[in-house]
Amino acid sequence: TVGAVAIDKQGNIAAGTSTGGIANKKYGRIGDSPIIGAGTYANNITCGISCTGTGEYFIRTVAAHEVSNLIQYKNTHPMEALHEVIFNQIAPLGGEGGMILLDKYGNVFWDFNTKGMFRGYKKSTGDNVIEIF
Amino acid sequence: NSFAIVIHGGAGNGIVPENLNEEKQKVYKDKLQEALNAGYFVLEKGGKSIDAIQEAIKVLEDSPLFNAGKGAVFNSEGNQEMDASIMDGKTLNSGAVAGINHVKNPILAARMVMDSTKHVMLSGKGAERIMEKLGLEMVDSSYFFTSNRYNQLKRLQGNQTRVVNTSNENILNDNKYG
Repeated sequence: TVGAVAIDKQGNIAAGTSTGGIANKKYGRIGDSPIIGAGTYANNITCGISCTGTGEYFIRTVAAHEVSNLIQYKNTHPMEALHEVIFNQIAPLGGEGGMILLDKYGNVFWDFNTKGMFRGYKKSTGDNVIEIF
Repeated sequence: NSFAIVIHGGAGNGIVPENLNEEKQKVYKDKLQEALNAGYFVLEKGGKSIDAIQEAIKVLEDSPLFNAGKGAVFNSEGNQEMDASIMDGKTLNSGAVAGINHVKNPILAARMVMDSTKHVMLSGKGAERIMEKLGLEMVDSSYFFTSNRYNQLKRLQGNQTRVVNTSNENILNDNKYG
């Protein structure tokens, strides 16, 4: 699975996700990536999010929208919101994966409960980071 | 007027140093950097975020390194079925496709659903028929094939008939099927 979130000079946020799904999946199985609110979400009011992992759990927890709601309605810090959904909502169900988040201020956050996640960001401030583990 | 882009190429328990030596890590990092640059270029010119993420994801779909587009994993019947979605934070407008395997860049199909239909999600043959009509680049499904992914499927299915070597954690982690 691959994904991207961006904020442009007008302050508009967009998010996208694309995937082949899970290896050896049943014919016709659909995961969270094409489901708005589960694997992909963007709202100028809060943030943009793209997810990767065992999609069934991201669907059941409506993961991306849940993170956005925690930020919007409980004023939760984005890092805390990501951790809450990944580690306290998805992991107890047996799910694994990660999320990238870009908030309306252009701050980048990511979290995952697997051993690694291919990820990176580039900002107009000059920051350019790429990480794997 | 600041701008930024963040990307991912997937998360998994197979992404561990013992599976990815320095050389392999550099190959992945170079491709991630190429995707970041493609999206950043759009933003730097004052372009829209929706176009920036599309360009970044296209780079990753075109690379056999990642599970999307070329290099997608195989389903239990030995076929590839791809899904994608895109969302605009200003209008909440969204597009998604599911279960397609003849559109070269699934993220472009999701964008086409968002911009050119009144729907949010289209799936399978219906989605592909509309994409062809709208002029999206279509390919034979063999375009997406990589032996790496096919061997991964065979390994998983082989394991399903054999007792899994539970002492090897990586093999165990690759078996998400109980």
